[in-house]
Amino acid sequence: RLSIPTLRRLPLYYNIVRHAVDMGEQYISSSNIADVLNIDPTQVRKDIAAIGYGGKPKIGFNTKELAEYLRTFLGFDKQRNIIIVGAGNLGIALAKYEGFANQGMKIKALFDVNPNMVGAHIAGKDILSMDELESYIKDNDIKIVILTVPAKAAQNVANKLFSYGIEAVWNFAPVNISHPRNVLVWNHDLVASFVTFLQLIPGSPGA
Amino acid sequence: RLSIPTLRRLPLYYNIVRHAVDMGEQYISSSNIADVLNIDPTQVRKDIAAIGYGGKPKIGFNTKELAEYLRTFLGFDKQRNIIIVGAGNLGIALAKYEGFANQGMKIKALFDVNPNMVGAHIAGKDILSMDELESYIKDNDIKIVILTVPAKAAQNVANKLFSYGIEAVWNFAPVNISHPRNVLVWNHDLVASFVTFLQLIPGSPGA
Ligand SMILES: NC(=O)c1ccc[n+]([C@@H]2O[C@H](COP(=O)([O-])OP(=O)(O)OC[C@H]3O[C@@H](n4cnc5c(N)ncnc54)[C@H](O)[C@@H]3O)[C@@H](O)[C@H]2O)c1
Ligand SMILES: NC(=O)c1ccc[n+]([C@@H]2O[C@H](COP(=O)([O-])OP(=O)(O)OC[C@H]3O[C@@H](n4cnc5c(N)ncnc54)[C@H](O)[C@@H]3O)[C@@H](O)[C@H]2O)c1
Repeated sequence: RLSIPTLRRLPLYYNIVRHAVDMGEQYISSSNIADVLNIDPTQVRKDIAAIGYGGKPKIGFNTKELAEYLRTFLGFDKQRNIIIVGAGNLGIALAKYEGFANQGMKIKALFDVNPNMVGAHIAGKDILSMDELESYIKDNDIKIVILTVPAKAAQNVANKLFSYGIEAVWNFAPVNISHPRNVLVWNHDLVASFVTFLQLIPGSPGA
Repeated sequence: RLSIPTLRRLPLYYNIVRHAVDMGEQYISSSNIADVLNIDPTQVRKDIAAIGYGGKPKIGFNTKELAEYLRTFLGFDKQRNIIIVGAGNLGIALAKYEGFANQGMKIKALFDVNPNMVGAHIAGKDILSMDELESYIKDNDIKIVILTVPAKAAQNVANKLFSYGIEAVWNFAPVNISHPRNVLVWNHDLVASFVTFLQLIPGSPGA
């Protein structure tokens, strides 16, 4: 219903408006928000209207109210329990990252096949064995998984996750994971994205 | 000149075609490539034509030739020296990642302000002091930087990098870095992207 570009901007608006609340500012306008992101204020106005929030054109939006509205809309008021499968370099970096908590996301545990990792405790979370994955997912009502296993393991592990009722997988392995229609999978190839970005350097063939 | 969606697909085509070469397949068709990515073969054909490569419709593309063409087009045949600024969890995960080398990218060194990190050696690369940043960039002709410092340091560090002649910055700190027009900056807010993705789960307000 909402476009993907709008959905991309909403979390950014939330951060900006929440920052304004922290700074003690009572009101914020579309132009204020637009300036931070270097976009058109009309786009900001349209997006906020599209999610059903009205503002006073002369004064702007009440920061506390808009922050709260965005927070609820984006589901940050609900705790979402997440697990990380693949406790390697990237998995551990993500596990330590405190930025998830602001958005209502809690990384509950990590999973790995490597017996040297299993049993370790990182950033307040346990690294558990893959044997415990199915029961953990069911006991903790886990719907969302961050997948940071090597490419050759990714599809196999994903297939297990689908069979355990997972609804969304954020996949960092550089393979295109096939999945049932009712599961959301984001194949997020960081390096391919980086390469795309480098194509835009003036002088590159792609630029 | 080329659209961003096309530029996004090209590195993915390269991986697929190179894989076919490794598997000893002599030819590959647009349909073969399209199947892996679950996209329309016509799109693949158009993209490959758009970068100036012709194929034989009946037989398909010669895998070695197309791989070589894509490799050159994407600049993977040129070594691109990259540095990482901010040798924390994410910086170190990226430094250890071997996926960059396939694409002609070499992470040469990391930089940090933390004296406990400076002098360490990770994945064959030194962690150097920020005092050495300017001379290192000039001596090694560094044009591309991966920025993995905390949000509050990001703009300051970026300003230094711009003054040292850096052309492209891949920024992971969750702030929108302002930059001169002739520098390419990608503000890659991983968590905001993840949140956007979660909006698409059936049942979410955004879905
Ligand atoms: N590190 C990066 O910066 C980076 C960047 C882009 C993409 N990636 C991709 O992300 C993934 C993780 O990268 P990394 O650098 O953390 O790799 P890593 O090798 O450090 O970690 C992978 C972990 O997965 C575990 N594992 C292997 N098979 C498993 C299985 N079947 N079930 C559960 N766990 C299993 C391993 O024991 C290991 O701990 C890789 O696919 C990589 O290509 C990483
Ligand atoms: N870790 C993740 O999974 C993750 C995910 C999304 C975004 N990020 C963002 O990426 C950045 C890095 O995350 P992290 O988890 O590695 O953080 P971290 O705190 O582990 O690492 C940051 C590093 O930057 C160094 N640093 C601080 N100020 C500096 C300066 N002025 N110059 C050079 N180095 C400086 C620190 O000493 C530290 O080693 C942060 O902005 C974070 O918000 C991280």
